[in-house]
Amino acid sequence: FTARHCYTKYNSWDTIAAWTARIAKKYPKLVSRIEIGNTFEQRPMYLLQVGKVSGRKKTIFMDCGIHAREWISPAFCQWFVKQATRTYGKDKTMTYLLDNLNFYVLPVFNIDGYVWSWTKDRLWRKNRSNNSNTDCIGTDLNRNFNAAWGTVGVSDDPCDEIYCGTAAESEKETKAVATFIRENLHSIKGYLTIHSYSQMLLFPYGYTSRKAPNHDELNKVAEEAVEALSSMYGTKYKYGVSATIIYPTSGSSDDWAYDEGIKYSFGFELRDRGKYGFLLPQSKIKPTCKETMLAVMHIAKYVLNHAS
Amino acid sequence: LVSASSFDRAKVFRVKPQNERQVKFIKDLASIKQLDFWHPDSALHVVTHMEVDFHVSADQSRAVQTFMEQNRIQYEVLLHNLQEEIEKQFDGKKN
Repeated sequence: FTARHCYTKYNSWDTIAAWTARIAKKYPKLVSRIEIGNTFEQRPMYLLQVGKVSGRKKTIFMDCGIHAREWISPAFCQWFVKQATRTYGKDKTMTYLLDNLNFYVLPVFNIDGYVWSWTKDRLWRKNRSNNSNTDCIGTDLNRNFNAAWGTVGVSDDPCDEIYCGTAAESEKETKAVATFIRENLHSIKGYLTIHSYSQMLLFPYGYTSRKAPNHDELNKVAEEAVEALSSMYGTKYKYGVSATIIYPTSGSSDDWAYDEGIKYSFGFELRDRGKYGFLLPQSKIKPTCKETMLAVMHIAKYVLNHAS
Repeated sequence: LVSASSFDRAKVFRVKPQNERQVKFIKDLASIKQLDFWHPDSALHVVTHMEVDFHVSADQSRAVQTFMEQNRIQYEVLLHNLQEEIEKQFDGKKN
């Protein structure tokens, strides 16, 4: 319990779970831990609320690790919380943000899959449910949200990597996240989902070629966020609408969040572009997280100043 | 233990289909060989001029390579031995 957390290494789920308890205990005025449900394999899903405790505040929800093998993603969520706690009261921007905004940070969304990727199959992607009544395990949680569910860019074959499940929110993990967001919609003004790899910043929609009503605004925010990110190491990011920049898919979390009314909804695809793919070395965690922080901070400032 | 599954000599290929024929080839290949798509997420999403990265197990990689060569599909081997890359993620440090 007293061990120092290492943010420049990949951490197992047990380590991350213990860290969520420890950091909430260490910074009680800034961090609290909320259990939002359980996974298929009955692991508790922990969310960290980060921000100075005060009255009603706007909130940004950020999740990491929806796909098990994208290890840099949970590493970023941990880094974000570290930066928030260590720089609050020292860094002007972070202090301003945390005084006026809360973040809900879900460090690992697909916990069972993440554990599986550490113990059995490094390249596992889906969750570990067997809801399909076949021998094939797992649903792609990022095809399981109720956003034109099951219509485009998904598979109804449980053996496929992009299997969308038996119904929208059929998976306990999706249900837990969606329920929490629905219950807190009054305050959640921004949604961020962190993936890897490809170096992209995406925004709705993925399930249709229709533009989001505030498309031009999202495009501008994404452009500026990418510019901020690139300013640190020159890392090149593409940005734009998911359906065109990446490919059309339905049931993704960022589309769903947007349609629920969260008008600033973005998906990050972190480093790299294929040199390492899902196997990004630990030595790249720090630079990847540092540059990503700049983009996330930019979006957070924008949401704080512009969301109604 | 990082991975109980062995990825020894498993490879990751990158292909950039230049036309519809090559797109169809990749989709057909995915239907007969076990390809784990890294980007895009599935064969379903493959379109022309898209960089397509997929992982193939050691026992199938020779056959996949031969199929691509026979069909004049240009490819690059991004990762030659996945197991080594899995171990290298930790940059030599024990985790």
